[in-house]
Amino acid sequence: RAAQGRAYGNLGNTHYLLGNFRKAVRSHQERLQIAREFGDKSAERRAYSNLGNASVFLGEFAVAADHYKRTLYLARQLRDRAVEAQACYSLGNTYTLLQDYEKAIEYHLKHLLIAQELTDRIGEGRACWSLGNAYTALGNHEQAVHFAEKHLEISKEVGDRS
Amino acid sequence: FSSMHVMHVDSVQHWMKDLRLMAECE
Repeated sequence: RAAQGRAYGNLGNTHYLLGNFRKAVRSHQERLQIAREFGDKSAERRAYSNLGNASVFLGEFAVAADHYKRTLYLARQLRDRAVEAQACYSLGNTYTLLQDYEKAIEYHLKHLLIAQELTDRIGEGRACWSLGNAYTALGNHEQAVHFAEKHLEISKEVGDRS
Repeated sequence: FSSMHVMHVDSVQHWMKDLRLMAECE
């Protein structure tokens, strides 16, 4: 049963990379079920991340947000700050796709805080970039310019010319 | 921001490009 779980996970990833997102979802749901049977929280967390990602490419953004929220909850239980940051970043982007900019900002700010805590300047730069766009969408140009300036400063520091 | 515009938010596009190759291995 444990090997079946790993095989379903790998099958889900392969379908995903081939662009077969429906099949990827089915495999990752099987993987999730087996992870739960074993109480394997890390595998459960991975399955939710993979399900969230596949749902984005199916255009099912609300479903993706639910999967990413489960990822976030488990990342917190597992005390994995890097995965928590990644889940917040995914949620920020997914809420942007849902055009819920207040929620997008809420999660991008959470991502920003963790990136700062982990001294992840590239993550911090991405958070500022995303926040600038979300504040622009809301018409809050003062905050938008603040984050665009932060994004520029960090991009210069890390040598990212694009 | 229309729904079509959302798909073209540069930071979201950049994220989706990375996401397309992101598969968390067993």
